[in-house]
Amino acid sequence: YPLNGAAKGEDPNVDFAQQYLKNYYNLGKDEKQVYRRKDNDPVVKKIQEMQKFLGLEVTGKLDSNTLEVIRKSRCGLPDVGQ
Amino acid sequence: FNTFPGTPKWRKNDLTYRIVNYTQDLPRDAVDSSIKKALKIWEEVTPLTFSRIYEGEADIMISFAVREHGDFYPFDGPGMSLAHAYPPGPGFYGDVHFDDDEKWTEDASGTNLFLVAAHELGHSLGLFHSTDPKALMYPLYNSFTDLARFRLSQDDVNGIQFLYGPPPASPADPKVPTEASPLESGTPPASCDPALSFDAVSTLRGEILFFKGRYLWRKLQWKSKPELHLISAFWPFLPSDLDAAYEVKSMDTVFIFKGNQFWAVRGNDLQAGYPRSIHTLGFPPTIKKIDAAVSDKENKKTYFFVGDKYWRFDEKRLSMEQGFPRFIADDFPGVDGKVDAVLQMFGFFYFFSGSAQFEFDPNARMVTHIFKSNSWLLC
Repeated sequence: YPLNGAAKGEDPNVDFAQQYLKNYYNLGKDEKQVYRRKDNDPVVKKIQEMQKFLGLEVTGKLDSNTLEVIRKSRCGLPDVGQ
Repeated sequence: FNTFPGTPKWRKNDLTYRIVNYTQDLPRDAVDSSIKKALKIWEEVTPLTFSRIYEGEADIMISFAVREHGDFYPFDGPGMSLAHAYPPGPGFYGDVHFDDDEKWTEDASGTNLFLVAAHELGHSLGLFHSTDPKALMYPLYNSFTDLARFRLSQDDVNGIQFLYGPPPASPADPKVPTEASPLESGTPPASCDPALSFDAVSTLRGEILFFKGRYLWRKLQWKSKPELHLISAFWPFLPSDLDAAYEVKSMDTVFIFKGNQFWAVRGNDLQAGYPRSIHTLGFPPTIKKIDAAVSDKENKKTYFFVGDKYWRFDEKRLSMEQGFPRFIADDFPGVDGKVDAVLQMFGFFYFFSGSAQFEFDPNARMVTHIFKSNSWLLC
């Protein structure tokens, strides 16, 4: 894995985004929480699902636009059903 | 718009609500009027009515709370999660909780109580989040909403009228929206329309699903009347206007096709690695979409119908068989016209073509009956 970041404790944006995906997009407990920025990474897929739902450009990355949107106030209900 | 999985809705039109406690941010009468105004916007486009009660259990119990407040969905302090609500049903279902760590206001200087209440009450009535950024039911709070001229979006109206229909039309009360009724744009299909045709048909764990546009009918073995749902209520990731669907029972999986893609779902869950291209199944590049498909659980073969031909896929070897495509008319004599959908039931194949349905006996190799396509919907 890339040494930058992963070794020295997570990027706070990644932590925040993962909590957001858990709260609103059913990011599972069992899914690897390491954000490896690879297309088959479940976190990347959840980021893409969230970007699609909220009408953002689907990049699968925590780009500035995505980070801005997930810090906005919102309804506490999830966006996908279980 | 989206409804909750299983499409819960109130089975009555006259609902009660109760404001259980108050925030310190606003005078009580400001809270009362904000809630009343929020209820009114839903009342104006449905047959629903809301009566306030002051004690006991109302259908919609409205309260303010902070952090952990007894429902395993703790609030998170100022900002982020503003409120939440539960879909229709008994007890805490239908209830609305506001996070009292927000600064609740009657204007846009803080978090506008009317706007959030209107959104949450949409959940209490059965609407889930919408992907339409203009919709009230879009999950993010829009502090720039013009509160003076607030109106539901067409998406909101389509959603709530999918659940409860339009308000009763009466000349004295022009509640009926002036422009064409939103149902025209998002009208659910009529099960007893004699011209009804289907996009796709599939079994699913003993049930039968009939797909049409954005909707599906769900035929349960123990229930005579089929249920109408939005496809997105079960599979939010699926498109509408599907081409084909079939179940491979041995895999407990339903495969769903649209254009040159197909999805594999088990229950509500999309299987990893999907959607895939249909060409991974072995179709030649000239095939851009399929019309219908059915998987024969007896011989473990899946039949794909495209135009006047069909292919056969071996579910054991997981590959398309040699010697195909063949003409449908050669092996299924009597099945006329483009095939919209196919269902295997009771040892027969049921071919849906427009409003006609051909019952085909594979042993006798002949059509034994012709029905209306919607005969399964018990019109």
